[in-house]
Amino acid sequence: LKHPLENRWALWFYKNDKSKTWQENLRLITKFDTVEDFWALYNNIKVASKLSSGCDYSVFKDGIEPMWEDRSNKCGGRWLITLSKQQRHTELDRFWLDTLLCIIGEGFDVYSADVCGAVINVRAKGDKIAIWTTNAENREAVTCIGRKFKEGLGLPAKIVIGYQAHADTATKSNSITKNKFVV
Amino acid sequence: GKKQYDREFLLGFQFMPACV
Repeated sequence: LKHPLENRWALWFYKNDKSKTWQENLRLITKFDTVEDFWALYNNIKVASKLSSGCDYSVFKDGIEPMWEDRSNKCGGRWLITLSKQQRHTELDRFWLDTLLCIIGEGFDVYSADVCGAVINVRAKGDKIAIWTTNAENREAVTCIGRKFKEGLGLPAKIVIGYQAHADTATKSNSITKNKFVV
Repeated sequence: GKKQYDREFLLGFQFMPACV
């Protein structure tokens, strides 16, 4: 008997091919809804640190596409962890796995319902991991999720992480998006 | 009830054989 997860999740893979559109580069790989099927998948794909630059993994609840435009995401935002180049070799894979375990295990108390998914961006200038939530105005849910996320990754209290509304990221005029919340 | 699993519980299944 397998151990059912609260939600069914979908793994998406993005590979940057400049001859194609952003949406054409995004592929749904597979879905899983048990602990055992999660590991069967995780143990058989490349760890994030071995992906080429420009690739993403996204793990989202079934029915939510990993893009701002999805109706579950359009009013939401993300808790963002930015990593240094060195951290790719020391912490990236553990951080990503712990992020996945937080979301599929519903580790955010009553606020797990606000979680849409998680994304890892592998980039030459610095990798990023984010948890996306559905409503950037739900202060209580957003801050609780942020605190649990930090805890789940074992980040010390002195490290501050920020939450950015997708609407602000989408309309920014430079590479800096203001933080709506920090924990 | 809600199916909540903590990190240690989930990690315990990583290398479980699929069939026993």
